[in-house]
Amino acid sequence: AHIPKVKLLDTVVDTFLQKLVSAGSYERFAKCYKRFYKLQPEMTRLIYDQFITQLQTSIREEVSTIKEEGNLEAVLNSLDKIVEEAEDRKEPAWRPSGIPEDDVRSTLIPYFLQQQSSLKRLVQEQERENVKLAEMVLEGRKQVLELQQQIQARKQAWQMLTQVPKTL
Amino acid sequence: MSINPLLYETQFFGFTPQTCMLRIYIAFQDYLFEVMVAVEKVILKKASSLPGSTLSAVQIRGSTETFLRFMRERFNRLFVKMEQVLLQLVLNIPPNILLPEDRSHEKYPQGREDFHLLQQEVEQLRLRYKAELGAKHALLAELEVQKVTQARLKKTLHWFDGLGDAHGPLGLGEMMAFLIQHSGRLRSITQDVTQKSKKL
Amino acid sequence: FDEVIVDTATKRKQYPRKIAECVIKTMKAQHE
Repeated sequence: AHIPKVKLLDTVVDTFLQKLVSAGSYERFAKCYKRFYKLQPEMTRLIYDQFITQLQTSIREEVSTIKEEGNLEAVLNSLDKIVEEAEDRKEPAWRPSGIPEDDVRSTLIPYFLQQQSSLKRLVQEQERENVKLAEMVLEGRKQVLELQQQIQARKQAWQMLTQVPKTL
Repeated sequence: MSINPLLYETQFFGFTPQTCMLRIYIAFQDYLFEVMVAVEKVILKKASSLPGSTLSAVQIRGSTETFLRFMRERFNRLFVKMEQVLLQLVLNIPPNILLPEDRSHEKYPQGREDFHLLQQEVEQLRLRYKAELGAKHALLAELEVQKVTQARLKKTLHWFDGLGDAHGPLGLGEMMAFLIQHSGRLRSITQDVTQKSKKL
Repeated sequence: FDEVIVDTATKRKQYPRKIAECVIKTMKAQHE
């Protein structure tokens, strides 16, 4: 089950503190400060309790400071989300190879693919347009030819006309 | 021992997990020392205020050091365990996880060759597109020229037609037909006359 | 060592996007 990493962090620190406190037990403390303990057992207890409370408070405050500094809560929550999204993935994921030019390539591929498809589309559109233009050009050439032929015919007619008086 | 730099974790967190743990270790340890100093001060103060107390500062310092030595030993042992757990479960990117900025590696695992082929294809497409654009401009230019040419030819034709109309109602075409038709007859009469005169 | 790791990891995080932005700009310029 996914325990949120922030909760895990707090739990681990609490466990650490508990174990540290149980290691530094009151008995141990009184034993080390034996002379003072004999003189002032109640005071020793008071001082020990104060010691433990202060230690726990300081350490917990420190953890909160570190969380704030590194924006750890938000970062760990976002990591939880990333982990959750990849739940169905079992095989090891890609990792940087250590060769930047190899690694950056995959980042660029989507853009090259995008350019490839847009260029393909542009080329096809332009080809279609050029086919139409080519047809128009051929048609135009035909018309020019016809006009030239008509003029040629007229010219010949005139030439013949000018021949007629001579022939007559 | 090879150090695992935890590079991928660092890429995500922006700091190395080891630094984070070191930061926690130093902070915790400092607090332990600080609190111990405070404890020793209080005990010293209390002891010196006790009437007839023979407890010296050196003795109290000795007690402090004994307790602190013990606490530090336990602290270090516990911290190693905590560090392992935090590095494994909290400050860790599981092996099956790909960070968002690396998502493209999941979709495009292409190798060097594929990439170059793709680049070449894009370049070829670019050249083809340029060629098509060139062809388009050439075709449009020719259409432009054709327009001018056709206008000029039509003008010439119109001029010819105008000529026909200028000489009477007959159009050039009819006149031509008339002349051609009669000049043929005229020519055959002429030949006829020539032959007969030879005979005579 | 720590700084080198952080520096390398930071580049790995940021540079691909920056490079992609440059490539996109180049492509756009070529296209125009």
